[in-house]
Amino acid sequence: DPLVSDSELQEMSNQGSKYINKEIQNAVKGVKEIKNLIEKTNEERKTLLTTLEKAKKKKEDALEETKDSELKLKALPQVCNETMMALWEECKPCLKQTCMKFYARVCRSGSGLVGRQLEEFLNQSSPAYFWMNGDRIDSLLESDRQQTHVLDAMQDSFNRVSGIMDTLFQDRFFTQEPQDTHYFSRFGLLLRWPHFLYPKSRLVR
Amino acid sequence: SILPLSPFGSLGFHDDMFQPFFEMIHQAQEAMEPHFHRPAFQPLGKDFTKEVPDNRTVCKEIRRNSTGCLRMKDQCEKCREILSVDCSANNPAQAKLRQELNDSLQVAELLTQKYNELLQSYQRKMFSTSSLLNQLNDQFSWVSRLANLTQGDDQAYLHVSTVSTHNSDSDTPSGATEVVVKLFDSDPITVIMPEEVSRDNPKFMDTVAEKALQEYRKKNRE
Repeated sequence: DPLVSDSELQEMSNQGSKYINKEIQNAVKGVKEIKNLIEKTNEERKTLLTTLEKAKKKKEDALEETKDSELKLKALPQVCNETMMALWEECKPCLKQTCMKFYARVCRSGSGLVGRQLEEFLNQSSPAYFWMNGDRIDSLLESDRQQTHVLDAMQDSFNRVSGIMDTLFQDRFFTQEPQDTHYFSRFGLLLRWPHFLYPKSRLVR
Repeated sequence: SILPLSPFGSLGFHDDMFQPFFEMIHQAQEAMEPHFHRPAFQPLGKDFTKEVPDNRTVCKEIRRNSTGCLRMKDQCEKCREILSVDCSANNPAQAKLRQELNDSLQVAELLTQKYNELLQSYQRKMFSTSSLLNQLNDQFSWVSRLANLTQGDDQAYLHVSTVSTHNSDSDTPSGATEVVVKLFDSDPITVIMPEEVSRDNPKFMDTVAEKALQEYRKKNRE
C-alpha cells in the first residue's frame, strides 16, 4: 500500500520486534515453567507412592490372613468327602466341555493340547480346592505377583529419571531468578553453561 | 567490563550450550520410554483383578495352566453344588473356618482392586512425566534455536516489508489488511489481519508478530 511510508514500516518493525523479544523471554520462562511442572508431578508421585506402599501392606496382610485360613481349613479332617467327590465326578465333564467350547470359539488356536492339559489338571485337582475357593486365592496371588512386577518396573524408571532431572535442574540456568528480564548477561557467551540471568549485584561485583 | 546491554536484551548464549541439556533430557526419555512397550506396562485395565477378566486374559490362563477354566464353574450345576455343600452338621469348626476364609478372601479381593486403581494412578503420573519431558525437549529446542538466531547485534528480529489493504476483488476478505514480514532468518511470512483489527489498533503489530511467530515456530517444528 503506497500509503504506508518507510518510517511507518520501520515503526511497525520496531513494535513487532519488541513483541518478539518479549516472546523470546517468555520462551526461556517456558522452560522453567515446564521444570516446575515436572517437579510438581514428581512430588505428587512420591505422595502417591507412600499411599501405594500403605495399600500394598494392607493388601498383603489380608492375603496372609486368607492363606492362614486356607491352611487351617485344609488341616481339618474332610467330613464331606463322599458328597463332594460324587458332585466332582459330574462337575468335571461339564467344566471341560464348557471350557473347550469357549476356547475353540474365543481363543482361536489349537485346542488339542489344551484339552489334554485340562483333563490332567482336573484329574489332579480335588473338589476341596473348589470348595475352599482355591482358584480365587491363586488368582489373587497371581495378581499380587504381577502388581509387584509392574510397580518395581515403574519405580526403576522413575528413580533413573529423577536422578537425571535433579542433576539437570541444579544448573544455574534454572536456579537464577531473573531480577529484570532486560539484564541478560553477555557473559553467557564466555561461560560453558548458559547462566545468562544474573542479579544486578552479581554484575556490579 | 559489562558489554552494553541491548534495549531488547538479547539471549546472550550459544545454542550449543544446550547440548548437555538435550543429552540429559534424552537420557531421561530413554529411561521412561522402553518400559511403556513392555507387557507389564500395558495400561493396567480395570480387569487386572476383576472377577471376570477380558477374554484375552482367560485364553492366556487356559493355555498356561488351565486355571482359566475354573472361572466357568458357575456355568455347571454340579460344580455350583460343590460350593454350596454344607459340612457344618458333621463339623461345626470346619464351617466356621470356611466362613472366615471367605470373609478374608473378599477383603483381600477388595484391597487388591483398590491397589490396582492406585497403580493405575501411578502409571498416569508416569505418562504425564513422559509428556512433560517431551515438552521440555521441545521448548529447549525452541530456546536453543532462538539463541542461535539472536547471536548477531541486530535486535530488530522482525521486518515489515509490505502492508496492503484489500478491496472486494481479491480472495482475501475485503477490508482485511495483509502484512508481509520477515522474522529472523525466515522467508517472507504473510499475515492477514481481519477488518476488525485496524492498523490504528495499538495491538495491531503485537497480533501480526504473534501470528508470524506461530507460523515460524510451526515451520521450525516441521
